[in-house]
Amino acid sequence: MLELRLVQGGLLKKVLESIKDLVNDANFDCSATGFSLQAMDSSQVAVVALLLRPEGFERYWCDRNISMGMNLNNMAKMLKCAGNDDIITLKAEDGSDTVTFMFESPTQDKIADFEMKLMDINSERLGFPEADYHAIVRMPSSEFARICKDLSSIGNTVVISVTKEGVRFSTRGDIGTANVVCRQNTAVDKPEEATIIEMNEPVSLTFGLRYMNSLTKATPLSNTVTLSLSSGLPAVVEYRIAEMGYIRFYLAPKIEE
Amino acid sequence: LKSQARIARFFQAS
Repeated sequence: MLELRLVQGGLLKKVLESIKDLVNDANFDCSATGFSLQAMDSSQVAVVALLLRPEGFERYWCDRNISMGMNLNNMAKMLKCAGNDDIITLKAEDGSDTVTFMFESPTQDKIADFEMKLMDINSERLGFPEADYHAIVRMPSSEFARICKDLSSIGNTVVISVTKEGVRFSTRGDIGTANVVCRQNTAVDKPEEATIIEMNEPVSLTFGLRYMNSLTKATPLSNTVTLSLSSGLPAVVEYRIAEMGYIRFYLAPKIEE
Repeated sequence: LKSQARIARFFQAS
């Protein structure tokens, strides 16, 4: 059986909000490594990888590896019924085709349980190749989301280029062009406001803004975002979830025909 | 001309 008690229940709500538009159905895997998910978006352009480590849970009990297939829209509907401050517990009995979400208010005066049907999902485990990235950019997640949103009102794709100058986000559309350059900036009051650029060699990749905008829905999970870029490889857009793990999006670039 | 790559081409299924 499985029982996972997460005091910061709001975090699971945010996780679902950040992936439910990208992925319809996915297997949540529960093992000694943690509560994880790996899924490809329906248009096969992006992969989501989530890990919530056992240490982040007040109670983390699963006596064997369990994979639970869930429709993420339905799961999001259920989690929307939990308050942002609620404690969320997931429970599943061995061999059961349902999972129960229990929501407790912080003062313990309201307890709700929602039972959701599980589904069978055949999904291949993907092998993520080890890569040395040409450039790694860490920046405030809100700034990255703002840039993607702004550029998507001008064009459909974004070219992300890292040079000695900084990281450049460019787009082009019927009404004109737009360029936003962020330079390395570590002279900030708080570390999460810094922009840090590690460049081994210059890199320039093109991505669909629709996907970029979709994955910036993870912004509430972390103050910072890390972009790892290499020519001809998917970008890795990572939001670290404080003390618990991460949500990573692998986004395929557009390639020359 | 750039076309959208499918993500699977980058990952070996394991």
